[in-house]
Amino acid sequence: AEDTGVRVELAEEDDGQKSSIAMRLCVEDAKKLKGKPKDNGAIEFSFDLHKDHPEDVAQEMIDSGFFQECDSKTVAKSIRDRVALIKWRRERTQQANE
Amino acid sequence: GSAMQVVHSAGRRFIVSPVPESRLQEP
Repeated sequence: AEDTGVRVELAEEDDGQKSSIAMRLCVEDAKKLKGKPKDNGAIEFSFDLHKDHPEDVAQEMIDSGFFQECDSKTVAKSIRDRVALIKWRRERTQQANE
Repeated sequence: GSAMQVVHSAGRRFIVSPVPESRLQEP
């Protein structure tokens, strides 16, 4: 994935079954963001792979004051990339099982 | 420090925990 300065990773092991999964977002390089993030903490949240959209979660983080509006695309992209990877891995596991 | 919890009006919960300084300086 492209280096956005924001890293999103799984906060729990993916059992490949549940739709809602815990994820963790960390700012790795604040210089890559246009605005100043609130702090350098890790933000843990749950993401529903079937219902949630990365753009909405990014906007919620901005509403909550973690990031500035100008970084919404960067945050959304970081989440989207990770979600795509999780989905891809699940598909591959499913194919292997069949 | 301890973790802080923020609940967005949409219902999603964000749990913020401080990252140790040493980890931030890793390449």
